[in-house]
Formats: sequence, C-alpha cells, structure tokens
Amino acid sequence: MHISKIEIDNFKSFANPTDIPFLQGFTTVSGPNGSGKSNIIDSILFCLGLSSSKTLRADRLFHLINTHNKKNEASVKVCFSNGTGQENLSVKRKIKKTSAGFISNYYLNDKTSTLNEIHDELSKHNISPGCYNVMMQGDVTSIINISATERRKIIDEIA
Amino acid sequence: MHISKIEIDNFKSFANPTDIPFLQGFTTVSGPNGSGKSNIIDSILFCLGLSSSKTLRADRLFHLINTHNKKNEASVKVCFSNGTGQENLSVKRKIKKTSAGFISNYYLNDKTSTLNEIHDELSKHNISPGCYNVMMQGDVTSIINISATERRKIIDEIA
Amino acid sequence: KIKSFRETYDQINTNFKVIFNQLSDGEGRIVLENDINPLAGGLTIEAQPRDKKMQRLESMSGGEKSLTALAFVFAIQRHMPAPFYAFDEVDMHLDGINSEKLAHLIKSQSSNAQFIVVSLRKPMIEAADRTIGVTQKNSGITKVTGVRLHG
Amino acid sequence: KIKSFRETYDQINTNFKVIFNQLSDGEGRIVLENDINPLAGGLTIEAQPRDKKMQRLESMSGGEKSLTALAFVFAIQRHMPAPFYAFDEVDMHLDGINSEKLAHLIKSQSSNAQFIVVSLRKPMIEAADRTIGVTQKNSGITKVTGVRLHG
Ligand SMILES: Nc1ncnc2c1ncn2[C@@H]1O[C@H](COP(=O)(O)OP(=O)(O)OP(=O)(O)O)[C@@H](O)[C@H]1O
Ligand SMILES: Nc1ncnc2c1ncn2[C@@H]1O[C@H](COP(=O)(O)OP(=O)(O)OP(=O)(O)O)[C@@H](O)[C@H]1O
Ligand SMILES: [Mg+2]
Ligand SMILES: [Mg+2]
Repeated sequence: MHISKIEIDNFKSFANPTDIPFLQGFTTVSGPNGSGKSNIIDSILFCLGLSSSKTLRADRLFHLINTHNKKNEASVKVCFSNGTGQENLSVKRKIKKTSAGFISNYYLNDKTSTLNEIHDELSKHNISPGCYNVMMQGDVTSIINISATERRKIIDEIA
Repeated sequence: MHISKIEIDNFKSFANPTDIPFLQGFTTVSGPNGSGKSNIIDSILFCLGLSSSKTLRADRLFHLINTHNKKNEASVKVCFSNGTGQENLSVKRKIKKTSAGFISNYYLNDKTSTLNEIHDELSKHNISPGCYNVMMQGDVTSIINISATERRKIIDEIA
Repeated sequence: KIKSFRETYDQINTNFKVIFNQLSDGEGRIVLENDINPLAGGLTIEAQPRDKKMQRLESMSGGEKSLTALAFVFAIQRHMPAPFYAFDEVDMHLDGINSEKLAHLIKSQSSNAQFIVVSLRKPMIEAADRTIGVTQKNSGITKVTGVRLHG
Repeated sequence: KIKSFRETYDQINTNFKVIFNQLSDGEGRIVLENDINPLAGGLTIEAQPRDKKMQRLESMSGGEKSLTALAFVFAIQRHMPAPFYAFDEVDMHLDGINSEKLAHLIKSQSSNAQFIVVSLRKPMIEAADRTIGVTQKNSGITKVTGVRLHG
C-alpha cells in the first residue's frame, strides 16, 4: 500500500485545487524557500489527524485556510492504492469557518466518518501518531532531545 | 578590533592544546559531522561568559572537560587585536574539578579577574549576551520563535 | 505486557545495531535504564561513531544526533513497517558523505515502503526515483511544476 | 528612557527595511505592539517576501524565518557593531539562491566586522576569504588542519 494521490484545496498556500500524484518508491520534493514543500507534509498530517494545529504552525485551525481568497473552507484528501492501480482507501478532512468557530469533517472512503474510526482503520496499516513515519522540518533530532521515559514510550506504543 | 587567536586546552573534543589563529574579514570553519566545529563556537561563549553550561550541551560544567584523558581541568583563552598586530585584550577562563565540585577562574589580560569585570570590559566593545553576535547551531530562527515581549527586550538592552 | 515489551525492545535493538553501523560505521545500541522492570525506567541510546569513545547523547553534534535518530526510526520501520514515510529536510545537518549514506539507505528501503522526502540537497535528490517540483511564481500560491524522472 | 528606546527602535527599523529587501527582495518592517507606550507591549516583525501578501510570523517557512531573523541581526549590527560575529550553520534552511545572497551580504559586511561562520554549504565557503578545516582523524580528538586561502 502507498499514497497514490493527495488532493489539496484551499489549504495553506494551495489557493487553487491541486492534485499531486505519487508513485511507490523514493520521491523527493524540492523547490525554493517558501514555495510550499512543508505545506504538503502538513497536509498529510492534517488530513490523517496525526497532529494538532499548533504543530502545523497555525495557532488556530482557521489559519490553515488559504488567506489569498475569500473562501472559508479548506480540504485535503489522501488516497492510498495497493499497487494494482486500484484505490483501496481514501481519507478526506474538511474544515469550514462558521460564525460560532469552525467545523471539521472527516470522510473515510468518501463516507462521513469520525477521527476515531479513521484512526482505527489507519492503525490496521501501521499508521499512527506514535510510529514516527512522518518527520516535520526541524524534528529529526527530536528523538534524541526528548526524555528517556518519553523515548521508552515509543516502544510501549509499538509493543 | 577582532579575534586574533583562540587557545583551547582540554575543552570538549580538544584533548591537545590547540592554537587557532584568526584574521579579520570573513572566515568559514568547515569539516565533517562531529569533527569539532560547534565546539569552537562553544569555546568562545564559554570563555567570554556569554552563556550557561546548559546551552553548551553540557548538563554540568565538568562535561566541558575532555573525557579522553585524566586531566581534570580545561581552559580557553580568546585574544583580541586592534588591527596593528598588537594584542590589546585577552580573556581566559579555566575550570578545574575539585573534590567539592569545581572552580571557575577568569583572567583579563592574564591577571586574575571576575566575570563582572570581564563583562564590563567587553560591553565597552559592544560584546554582550544580548547583542546576538554569536548564533549557535539551530538558533538562527530563535528570534522569530520567541515571544513579542522578549523580542522587544532585545531593543531595550541596546537602547 | 512486559513480555511483549521485551520482545519488541530486543528486535528494535537488534535492528538499531545493524542500521547505526551502516549509517555511521560505529557501534550503537538502545539501552533500558531499568533492565529488571523496564516500565519503571526510560530508554537511552549509547552511540559510538567510528573511532570514538562512547558519547553522552546530549553532547553529540547536530549531524551525529540526526544519524542516531534516523537509525532509531529505521529500526522501528524494520520491525513494524508503515506504508509510507514522509520526511521534511532530515538531511539538513548532514555533511556531504553522511547525506549520501542516508540517501542510499532510503533508496534501499524504498523497495518495501514509499518514501516522500523534502530536501534541498543534491545527494538526496540525485538518489531518488523522481522529484516533484513546487514553486510560487505569482503572489504566493503554490503550484506543483511537474515530476522529473531520474535515470 | 522611552526617548532613547524610540530612537534605537527607529534606527533599527530603518536598517531592517533595507537589509530585508536586500536578502529577500520583499518589504519588511519591525512593529511595536503598543506604539504609544512601547514598553507595555512587545515587538513583532511584518515581512512580505517578494510577490507575497503580508504573512504571520508563525506560518513562515524555515528559510523565510532564517532570512527574517538574519535581517534583524544585521539591522542591530549596523546600529551597534560588535567586533566579531560567530555564526554556526545559519544557512542550514536556505536554498541555493538564498545561501548565495546571505554569503554576499556577510562578505560585504566583513569589511567592518570579523565574521567566523561554521558552514557545510558551498556558497558560504566559496564567498569567504579563507576556510579553517577541522577533523577528528583518530579517536575523537579535534585537530585544526590548517587554513585554506581563497582567490
Ligand atoms: N493559510 C495560508 N494562506 C496562505 N499562505 C500560507 C498559509 N499558511 C502558510 N502560508 C505560506 O506558505 C509558505 C510556506 O510554505 P512552506 O513552509 O511549505 O515552505 P517550504 O517550501 O517548506 O520552504 P523552506 O524551504 O524554507 O522550508 C509561507 O510563505 C507561508 O506564509
Ligand atoms: N567533554 C568532551 N570530551 C570529549 N569529546 C567531547 C566532549 N564534549 C563533546 N565532545 C564531542 O565533540 C563532538 C562534537 O563536536 P561538534 O558538536 O563541535 O561537531 P560539529 O563539527 O559541529 O558537527 P556537526 O557538523 O554535526 O554539527 C561530539 O562527537 C562530542 O561527543
Ligand atoms: Mg520547509
Ligand atoms: Mg555543529
């Protein structure tokens, strides 16, 4: 299984709906400073509910909505494929600004879902906040800088 | 005025007494990972009393003493020159492990001195902990990540 | 509970020794602070890059910390593979030689898992199967400029 | 007290505008949260790299934060020059173009102050007057391998 496509709409610096295809194997993402590379990684963490808004460099969730246009919603969809070309799983998350704050909706295989249901499904495939498969910019030495107890807890999660 | 020489003895990875000459202008320091580049910057901060042991990646001062030999003291001397080739100022700091802990001695122009006296002399030349002229590894974005009040305090110090 | 913890710890430790040696030519291992009752203590890492004595984790350099941390992540991956890995500039502290070593390790692992790696450094970009370019030509809107295939 | 604060702030702000534009082709300024009573509020930075809208500091990228921070440091330097500057891998987040811009700025400033810059990146090393090499050939002891002069 691997990520076959990410559909980003109005999330951070992606003002226009953007589909990014991915293949198996080893892909690098490159471009000038400030061009939006880390925002792609942030979009995966946001969509799969693997991190809080604070770690996405946004104080509040609505800072994740693109500021270049008046639309007050943003969404990210991550599609997985199991190598045969067929899509076998997709997760989508949408946030919308409302007068009372904002709403966050999750979709599993295009049907309304909850974060818990999505986390259950993802952990069947070994995708969980604790398995360190996503490393944000500047985070690489964090495993060394955390306390010995927190480091042990990584093994607790996996066991 | 500029740094004309740094004499490092048994400090961190400098097990052998080492004299490093410096010229005016633009000098880069380069070498493989773990070879001792940041330890040179640490030696300046240590000698001039510009930072605590914690920021020098040492929990206690004695972690700054080289672990490759049995000597239980370390020293760093920073010499300044004013362009005519003459040395016009030097600061030295020595730490020694004792049964009761360790002693830290400061020398200004080779005469026993105190940290306060050295700070007074250095601030005459605009060298002080608050003027951001030394940036440790990973610190470059710290001015952006600190609070707005802390950032204003930088101007307070200079005014 | 303790039994399954110990099994997991043993496997990850075995993996870590192999991978740390591959990345930094040295000896490394992960160590329980309390061997009798693991859950009462923490987990530390003893790492000894080539030719050096055992170092305290805190006094390691930026590059040494990066390689040690990555060896730990790959040791977990071998034990419990995730379908994809997304790394954002994990090579930023590495010198030329270590960047190449890491790029080759990722390349060799990429046959069992997908790797999406943001990088500005040549060794990483040249080792990859393909590069996705991003840019913000006009007024701060990100565009994906296409995929360049390698070799 | 407030008078001398305001004078210092005005001068550093003027410097910042010039240097930020030099480094990132954009508009930037340092702003007092409380203009009437500066010591009751903090200091923030508004930065707008070329062609972009004004950004929140927190949402900036690693490279943008580095350039903005360095522009602030140089703005202070112009106002209150220190005899030496020691920078440890301040170019680690920068892409090729921005590394060159920073290297040229340091080069131009190095006629009024001494710069000692630890770097692994080519643009910085090539712009310098000389490079001091360090190595740990045997058992973890740092040796300075000499000074290579440039052009
Ligand atoms: N909600 C938003 N609306 C518009 N732009 C945004 C939003 N949030 C962040 N940005 C912009 O996105 C850009 C940052 O993108 P990102 O951090 O992905 O850059 P990067 O390519 O990783 O750069 P670097 O190489 O410096 O790390 C910034 O210029 C930031 O201001
Ligand atoms: N007291 C000590 N005795 C002996 N070696 C020490 C001591 N303190 C630190 N070291 C060693 O010095 C080395 C680190 O040096 P330093 O941080 O200067 O590397 P660096 O050249 O900056 O590398 P990088 O490019 O990865 O940042 C480490 O290997 C560390 O273990
Ligand atoms: Mg980035
Ligand atoms: Mg270093």
